[in-house]
Amino acid sequence: LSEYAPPPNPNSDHLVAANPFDDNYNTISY
Amino acid sequence: TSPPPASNAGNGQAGLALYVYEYLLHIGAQKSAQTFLSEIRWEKNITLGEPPGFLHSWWCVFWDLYCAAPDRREACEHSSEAKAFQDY
Amino acid sequence: TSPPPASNAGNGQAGLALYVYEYLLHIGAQKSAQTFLSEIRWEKNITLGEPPGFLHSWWCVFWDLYCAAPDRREACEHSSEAKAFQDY
Repeated sequence: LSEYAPPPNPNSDHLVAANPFDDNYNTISY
Repeated sequence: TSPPPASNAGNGQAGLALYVYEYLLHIGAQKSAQTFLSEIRWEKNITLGEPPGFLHSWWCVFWDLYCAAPDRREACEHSSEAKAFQDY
Repeated sequence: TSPPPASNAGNGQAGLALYVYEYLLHIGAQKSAQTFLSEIRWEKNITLGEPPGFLHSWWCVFWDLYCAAPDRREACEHSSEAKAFQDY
């Protein structure tokens, strides 16, 4: 994969493709 | 142990990958979506948003505004709201 | 990154598919990219933009501005330019 690829292990095993403008969206900063 | 709380991908590149995966599934490109997860080595379970998904929705807004720009609006279709936003 | 002329992508949805294909190739997900073209039955030949491609570049701008918003900037990393833009 190239340098632009996403990190292989986002910080949780369950990801939710929520709309970032939803109120309960929590941006977890790395 | 209950699974850790479901979370969004949280940062830029992981977020984009998550929404591209969602986009592929919502447009019916299931094989591409599965191949994508394995190529980026994401063994995750993923909860999708409502169809058509965030990337598609965000792109529609972006493209509408892009086409409504004063120097492009003659050539491209755009909504009156996007035109009003640009003029504002 | 200035977006390519609107004519390239024809309309919004074909444009998004084009930039998702480009994104898949530039991150190194070749198999996903080829599978995607065949699943959407895209026959036209495609000239790629420079890495990382349009979708990735504009997502970075979007995400930076999103994170620099006044009610999110404490929780997320963002650039000083994005903060200045939001404050302006």
